[in-house]
Amino acid sequence: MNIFRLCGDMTHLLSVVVLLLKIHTIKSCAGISLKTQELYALVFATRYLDIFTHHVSLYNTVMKIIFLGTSFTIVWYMRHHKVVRQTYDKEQDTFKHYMLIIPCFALALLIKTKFTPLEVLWTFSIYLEAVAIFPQLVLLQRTKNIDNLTGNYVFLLGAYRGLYLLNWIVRYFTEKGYRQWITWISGIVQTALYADFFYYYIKCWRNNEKLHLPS
Amino acid sequence: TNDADVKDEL
Repeated sequence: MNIFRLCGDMTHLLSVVVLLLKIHTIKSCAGISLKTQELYALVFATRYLDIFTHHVSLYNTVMKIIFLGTSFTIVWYMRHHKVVRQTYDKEQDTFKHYMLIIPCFALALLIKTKFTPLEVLWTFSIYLEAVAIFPQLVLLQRTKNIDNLTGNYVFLLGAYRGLYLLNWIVRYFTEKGYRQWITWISGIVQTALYADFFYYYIKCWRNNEKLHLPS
Repeated sequence: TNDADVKDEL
């Protein structure tokens, strides 16, 4: 495991910590898309089906359990916690799940490496993760005052994807025969979705302004 | 190595 992979995972973990901090400590999920969080829960649930059958390392197993547990915890908070659920911007978070789930599943049936249930679901999860941030980006654009925790949460998620790209470049040059086209192309698409957000995040940060996206 | 074998990432 190279430094970029480790930093990527830690950034991903930190993004979850930031989001949980907002939800659990401040008791607010304002500006957070439940649609995106539900899609992430679905991503982890379909990708980590191999958790007990395909052991890579203790590190991987522990991280998988953390991501599964936290993603469902976040969804639970936003849907059921009596205080948190009242801060959810339901009217603004209008993106439809099926508009992302159905095309991703169709694509997973068409483009995958093996036609087995586990393999198709794993591929589906890769495609779905690439676009799962979409409802969140739409919601951010509609939000007038994006608070720091929400802005930082999305920034950390984007940074995690960028670091994974660097990790793949290192692996390509250091591991003989290493290639994974489905993951790479999905990863590039996923990182590209953050480009616009990054541009405004850095611009506002440099100007010492509160983060706002043009509508 | 093919795509199916690389499942060591999260």
